[in-house]
Amino acid sequence: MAKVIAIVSQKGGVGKTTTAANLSAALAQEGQRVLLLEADPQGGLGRSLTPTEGESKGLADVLRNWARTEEAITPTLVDGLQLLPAGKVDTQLEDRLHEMAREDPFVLRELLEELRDRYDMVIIDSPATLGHLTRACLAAADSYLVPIQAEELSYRTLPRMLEVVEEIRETSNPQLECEGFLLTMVDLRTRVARKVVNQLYENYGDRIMVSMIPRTVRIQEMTDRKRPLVVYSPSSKGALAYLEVAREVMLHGPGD
Amino acid sequence: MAKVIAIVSQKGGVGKTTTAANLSAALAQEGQRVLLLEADPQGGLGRSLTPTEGESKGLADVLRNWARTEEAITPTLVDGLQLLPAGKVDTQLEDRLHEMAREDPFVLRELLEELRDRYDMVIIDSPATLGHLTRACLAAADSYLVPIQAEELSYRTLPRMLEVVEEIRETSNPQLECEGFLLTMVDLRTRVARKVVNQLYENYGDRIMVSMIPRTVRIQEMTDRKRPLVVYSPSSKGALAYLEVAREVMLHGPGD
Ligand SMILES: Nc1ncnc2c1ncn2[C@@H]1O[C@H](COP(=O)(O)OP(=O)(O)OP(=O)(O)O)[C@@H](O)[C@H]1O
Ligand SMILES: Nc1ncnc2c1ncn2[C@@H]1O[C@H](COP(=O)(O)OP(=O)(O)OP(=O)(O)O)[C@@H](O)[C@H]1O
Ligand SMILES: [Mg+2]
Ligand SMILES: [Mg+2]
Repeated sequence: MAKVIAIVSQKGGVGKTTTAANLSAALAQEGQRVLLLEADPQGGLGRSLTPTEGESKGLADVLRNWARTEEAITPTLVDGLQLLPAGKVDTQLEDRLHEMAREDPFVLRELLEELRDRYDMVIIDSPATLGHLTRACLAAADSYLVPIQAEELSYRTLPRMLEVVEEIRETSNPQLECEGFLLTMVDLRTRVARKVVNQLYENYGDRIMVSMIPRTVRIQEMTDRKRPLVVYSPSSKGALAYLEVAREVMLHGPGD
Repeated sequence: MAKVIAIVSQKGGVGKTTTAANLSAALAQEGQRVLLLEADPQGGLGRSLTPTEGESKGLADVLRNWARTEEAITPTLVDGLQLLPAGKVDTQLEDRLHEMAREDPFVLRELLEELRDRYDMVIIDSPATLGHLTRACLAAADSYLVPIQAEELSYRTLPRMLEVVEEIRETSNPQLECEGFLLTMVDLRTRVARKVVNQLYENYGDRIMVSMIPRTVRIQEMTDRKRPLVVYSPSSKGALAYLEVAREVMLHGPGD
């Protein structure tokens, strides 16, 4: 039974997609069979990790019954890592996806039911909102991981996120646990960053993951290289940090 | 007649909110009467620029006819700059806002009609999607300004954005012009950044604004200081860059 982890934050640009790609690749390097699910229609994972530039079938096609799940799942350049991309999505289709998630909050959970015995881990990249699609990701997950930058605008989104998690726990997924808050793009040389990190530990100490991801520009080469940093530069500080996150996740243990 | 500029990008974390706050404050410093409209329910402007921590009335109340526009508009610590915050928004209300914008794409345009003679400039901060709320911002605007980071994931969102702009031009706002693409968080010391900047100039040369905003951590103190960088540190390199953007915008000329 695969463990399902949803990478969530309503704050834009905090590193959800980067974390989803590098964490899943690091888990694959540790011998896990991993599926990476791109539930963010604007995500960029399909473009970054496969040569087909988003032309192939994806989640949007599977949910409309225009493709079977197996047709939409594609290998990546990382051994042990497969990707179910969002697929080609225009505005109408994006609306349709949000509509489907509103009508059936379990739409992603049901999709993953048939796949859970083929993988050890499923990592879901979600959009930068707390709307129906993100809630469907939380309803499908065993745990949620929140990337957070050490700055004020990102920190202040946490209470709202935790409210929504509580709602999901009450309405659709009582087992949903916190995988942790992952500090990303960390640069502690600044006063602002140190202040926010203090606030984080004071208010959420028990949820903050041990590993932190340093700010490192090399991580942005993923789209060019068609593979995440942990693959093209495995001994870089960013890659080692994501490897630590993978080990921390594996220590937390499997799904139920 | 105020000129209305929508700050848009479906990519998260590229600096929409930071640009909206600093550009409007810089325009106010140049003697313009400015209204800053927070059309992003998760924006953070209300929290950052006013002492009331989002308790006061906002756009959400005005659109539901629970408050008159004047009640929701609040002064800021910047002379000449007033703010119409999003207001206190939970998930139901956020859905409701998206619904309203779907039912009436001109909902924001109508709201601004009654205000345009009181201001010289209206700056709109929009959410990180291309959904109905962002389209309502584009329908209400004279021009759109796209903050863009010099990195691949942000660059690749441009074609899709320009498609949506064309749709809006055809369906609801033929006058909509491009104010420009503004490079933010720029650090040209990296190969990736220089590569993306080359691609940007090759493919969109005529739309790129002359001013660029350097990466500068001091800009992140806005929420603590309750005012944007251009006010608390006017001679810093980030502030001077936003002052240049304000001057460039004023040179482009007023709305019609
Ligand atoms: N540790 C890091 N160091 C430097 N840059 C990083 C790091 N992690 C992510 N980035 C860069 O920051 C930008 C935002 O990251 P990413 O796109 O993963 O965030 P996101 O939360 O998925 O954004 P969105 O809200 O648009 O979905 C990207 O350009 C990415 O390459
Ligand atoms: N020039 C800059 N230098 C350094 N940091 C910056 C700069 N501009 C913005 N930031 C920081 O980057 C983060 C993202 O900026 P901001 O929140 O303005 O982006 P956004 O596009 O509005 O995000 P969202 O998609 O969540 O609405 C913030 O923490 C902000 O303080
Ligand atoms: Mg993303
Ligand atoms: Mg914003």
